Amino acid sequence: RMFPDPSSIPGWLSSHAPPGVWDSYRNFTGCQRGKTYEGLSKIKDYFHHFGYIPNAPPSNFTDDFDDALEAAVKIYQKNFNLNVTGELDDATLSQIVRPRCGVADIINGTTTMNSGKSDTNTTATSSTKLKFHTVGH
Amino acid sequence: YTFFDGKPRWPEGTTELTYAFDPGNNLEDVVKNVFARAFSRWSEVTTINFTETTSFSDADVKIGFYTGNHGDGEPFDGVLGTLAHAFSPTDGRFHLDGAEDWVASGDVTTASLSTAVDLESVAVHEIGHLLGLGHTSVKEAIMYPTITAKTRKVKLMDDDIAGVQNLYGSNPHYTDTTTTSSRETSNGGRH
Repeated sequence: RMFPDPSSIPGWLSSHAPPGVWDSYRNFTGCQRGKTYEGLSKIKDYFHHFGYIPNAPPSNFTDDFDDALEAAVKIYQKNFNLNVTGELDDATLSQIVRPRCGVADIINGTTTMNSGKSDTNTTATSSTKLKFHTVGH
Repeated sequence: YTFFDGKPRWPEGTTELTYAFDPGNNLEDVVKNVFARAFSRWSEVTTINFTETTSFSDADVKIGFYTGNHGDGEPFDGVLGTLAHAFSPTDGRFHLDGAEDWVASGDVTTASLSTAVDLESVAVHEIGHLLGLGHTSVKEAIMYPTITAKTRKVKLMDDDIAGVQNLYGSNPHYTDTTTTSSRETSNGGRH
């Protein structure tokens, strides 16, 4: 839906805003490595989509909080300047559910976002999405 | 700042790129003007200018609003979540999620709808991808991957400017006025 300006948003609509598609991820706050949580595979899908889990299994992701997910969480936390705990803590989930660009953050398993210096010339090398970009043309 | 794999860019010597809107979207001028402003923010600092054309098929940059599966293998997901995506040079595709509550002008921070998203903020970010920039960890930069609802963030930061000037050089008329924050206005919004 397109609104020319904020005042053009109908009042009735304001009280019926749907939840964001990722809001349910907050239910995974506090999940820990080594345990299984129903629906956790969706978080893995998220991390895979944005390049944090580079290799997708031949079948769907499991609901296990495994080493791959912990590693993904740590890289994500580094990229977004969060405390690197490897846990799905409140700060990390709050960042994850934010609306974002669909282009991936990670290329070939190498973090491209947090080079440590804002003026460092860092070349992204690949990702699920970027691979699609480059192969597509 | 970062670049895409292989540091793709528009060909050496490119000074002008054309853009067009998917005619199926029937966008009003107020919306088209948002994109014009977003393009101009990048043109002010680098050597590439953008010109609207009516020929969607021939345009260098093709802009469209779509929902769900829309043919590029990257389906949109509904309200919030993924807002938009754009492709690295010289692909030119620039897609926005038609399910979002886009606000084209005015102070989005006053929107009564918690899911309102400032169109220009997202457009400026995606144009960075179209030019060849990847994501950055600099939170204040335009190329930071996330943006909260009801937030406006349209001014290029030093990190963004340095990145695009690395690719295409500086606009000779550009005067560096150090940008300390890319947010014109913001509030907590939904998140």
